[in-house]
Amino acid sequence: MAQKGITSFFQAP
Amino acid sequence: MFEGRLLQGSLLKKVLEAIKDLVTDTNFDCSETGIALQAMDSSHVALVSLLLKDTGFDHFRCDRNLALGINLQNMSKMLKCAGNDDIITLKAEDEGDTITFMFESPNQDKISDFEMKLMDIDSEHLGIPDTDYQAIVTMPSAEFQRIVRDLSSIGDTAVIGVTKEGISFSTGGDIGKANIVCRQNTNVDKEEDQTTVEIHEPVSLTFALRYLNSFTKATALSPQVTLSLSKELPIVVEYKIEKMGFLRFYLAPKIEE
Repeated sequence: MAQKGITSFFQAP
Repeated sequence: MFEGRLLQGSLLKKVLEAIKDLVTDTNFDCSETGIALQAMDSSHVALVSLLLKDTGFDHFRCDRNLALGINLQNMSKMLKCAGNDDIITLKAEDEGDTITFMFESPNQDKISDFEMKLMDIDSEHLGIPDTDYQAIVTMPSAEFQRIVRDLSSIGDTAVIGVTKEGISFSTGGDIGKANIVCRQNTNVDKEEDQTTVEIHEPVSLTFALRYLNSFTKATALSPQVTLSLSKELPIVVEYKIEKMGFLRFYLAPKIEE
């Protein structure tokens, strides 16, 4: 399984 | 200038113990409504969000918004010098490059001032969308800590599943497998011993136990922890801080390749 990064769920401003 | 006096100084000590190993440097964003912090761990897998509302302080003043750049290991070293019953006051000038921690013993016979250097930190805040989670479980925080610690000795990842019956934690490794189910339990004497499940749809997600384990360093902040889950979204592990706000951890799931 691959670990997703948190930034792929929450947007930068 | 900024000044916040916290009667229950141990709360701040506990917050630092909970996040100092996950996040290295971060801004404490001070405004007239309180202190907020948002930071990712170095591998950008987890996110920490802290809110300490002004109303939770005995005295709170913030003339203009300040981002106080802080190395958490250093702040932790300073706060370890405060007694558990001490009142802690944070102070910073608008244009200054230091923060002062003042510790007052409960009977006012010892006053200590510690001044710590601030740092410039470029931080961009991520927008966390409002989400209607498919499952929200509130359970004793010590129980969650125990489960995560126990499973960590067997495997590296845990599958967390929620159905209307309860929440399950499963792992597997070289030595074997483990599965723990906590049923909804609202018939206990103390409210803090309850496990409650609020569910719209059953959900099952896989997470790295190393991070969950790290989050449970916040256990001392609250007798209960709330886990919010939705398909293919980060889990939210929330510890409410009495009268002040919350400490939340977001952890990205592991996904089938």
